[in-house]
Amino acid sequence: MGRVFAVVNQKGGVGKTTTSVNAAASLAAAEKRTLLIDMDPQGNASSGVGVSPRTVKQGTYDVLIGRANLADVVKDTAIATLKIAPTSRDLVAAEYELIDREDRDLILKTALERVRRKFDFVFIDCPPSLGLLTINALCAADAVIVPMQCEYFALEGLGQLTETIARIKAARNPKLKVEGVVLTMYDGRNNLSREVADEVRKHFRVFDAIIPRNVRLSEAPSFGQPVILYDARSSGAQGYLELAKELLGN
Amino acid sequence: MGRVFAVVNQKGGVGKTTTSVNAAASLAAAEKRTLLIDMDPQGNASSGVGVSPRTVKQGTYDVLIGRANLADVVKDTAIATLKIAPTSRDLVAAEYELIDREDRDLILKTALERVRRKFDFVFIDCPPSLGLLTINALCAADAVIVPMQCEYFALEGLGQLTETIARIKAARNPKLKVEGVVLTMYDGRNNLSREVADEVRKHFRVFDAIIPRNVRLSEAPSFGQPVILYDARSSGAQGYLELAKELLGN
Ligand SMILES: Nc1ncnc2c1ncn2[C@@H]1O[C@H](COP(=O)(O)OP(=O)(O)OP(=O)(O)O)[C@@H](O)[C@H]1O
Ligand SMILES: Nc1ncnc2c1ncn2[C@@H]1O[C@H](COP(=O)(O)OP(=O)(O)OP(=O)(O)O)[C@@H](O)[C@H]1O
Ligand SMILES: [Mg+2]
Ligand SMILES: [Mg+2]
Repeated sequence: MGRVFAVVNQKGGVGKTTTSVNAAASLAAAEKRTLLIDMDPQGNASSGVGVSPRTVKQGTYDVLIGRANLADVVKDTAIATLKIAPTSRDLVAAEYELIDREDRDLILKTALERVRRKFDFVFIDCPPSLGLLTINALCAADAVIVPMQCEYFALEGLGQLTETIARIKAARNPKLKVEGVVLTMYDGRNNLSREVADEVRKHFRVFDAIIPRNVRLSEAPSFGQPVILYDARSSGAQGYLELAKELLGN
Repeated sequence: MGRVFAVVNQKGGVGKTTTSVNAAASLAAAEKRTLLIDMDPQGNASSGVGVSPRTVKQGTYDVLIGRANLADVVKDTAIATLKIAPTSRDLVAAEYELIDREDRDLILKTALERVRRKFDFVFIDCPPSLGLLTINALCAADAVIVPMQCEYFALEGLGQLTETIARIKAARNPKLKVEGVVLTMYDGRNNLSREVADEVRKHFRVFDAIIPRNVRLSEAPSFGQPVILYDARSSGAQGYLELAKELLGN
């Protein structure tokens, strides 16, 4: 029975997709059977592994509205042990279409029950909000990975995030815990990065692996590749390999 | 009659709040009466001008659910000619509470009618989504300013954004136009920045003012100040002064 991680932070642009794609790809490279689920209407995780959302006929949207099983929408990627459940364009509409359903929080959890035994790790990439798509991920997950830029605005949002996780844990998913915070785009030369990192360590478990700011991480998606395929020797790729080792060790 | 700008991009972390706060502050510094409206539940624009969302008793949420007028919630900032309509914590709930109202798209537009003659410029900071809060801003605005990081994922999202703007223009707000794209966190040394900028210029009007990556822009919010007060000589502050000049000239 694999471990299911929701990669969540309502603050935008903190590295959720970059962490989902590259942590998943690093575990897959270590021969672990890994599934990446794209719950963001932008579809960045899908295009980050070479699957363009515009070309997807059935995706996570179809699973949420009950038109397809998760197993039906899973696609291959360039890494044999890495699969993706991609976003299709209409995922944007899902939040409004599901709002009246009694079980609206638990749809992904139920869909995942049927396939999770085929994978060692599952990563769910979430949009920058605490709406229904992220709630579904939190209800389906064993643990939460919180990517966090070392910036002031990102620090401000942690309170709201903690409240939401506590609410889901109490009402829907008692086993849910915060696996840890991943510091991303870290620049050790700048005071703000160090000050914010020190502040976060006071309240959360922070992974030892720190992801530096590294342009290779932002170039890789334009080739539809995880960074481990694009430039395995880069500091960005090394950071995510370290993170994968920590996740394996827990 | 002032000009109303919606600052929109569903991609997270591209500089929407930084642009809203600092373009508004630069125009206010040029003696223009300016209103900043925070439509993001994160409340970053509010704290960016020194108003903590936790302390706000009545904010944009109260205006949207009809409990207060916009004029009631407007607060002063450290710049005499800059006012803020801040977020209160419960704005997160607004999207679900308003969903059944017939006029749900036009609530902000109606609220703004009563106060807009008091201001020369209005900036509406939006959350990283194309949901009801952003739709309200697009219906209330004269024009859209699109902050854009020169990165691949940010480029991918422009199609969805253009579709949404066209839909609102056709159905709700015929005068709506794209004022321009502001390139943010620009690093001329890196190929990706230049390639993405060239690509954007093919499809959109791009402001001459380019905002460089500048750590002073990310330090200023921790002091609750726009960058023009925190470090007016910084390259970030200069970039936003240039942008303000362009907006004045149009
Ligand atoms: N360590 C890093 N170094 C340099 N660039 C990075 C790094 N991590 C992410 N990026 C780039 O920064 C941008 C934001 O990252 P990403 O899209 O992964 O964040 P996100 O949290 O998923 O955003 P959203 O809130 O829109 O979903 C992307 O263009 C990405 O390529
Ligand atoms: N030109 C810049 N140089 C350096 N840092 C910047 C710049 N512009 C913004 N930042 C920092 O980058 C982060 C993202 O910017 P900001 O929060 O303004 O984006 P946003 O689009 O409003 O994000 P969200 O999608 O969460 O609303 C912030 O921490 C901000 O301080
Ligand atoms: Mg993302
Ligand atoms: Mg913002």
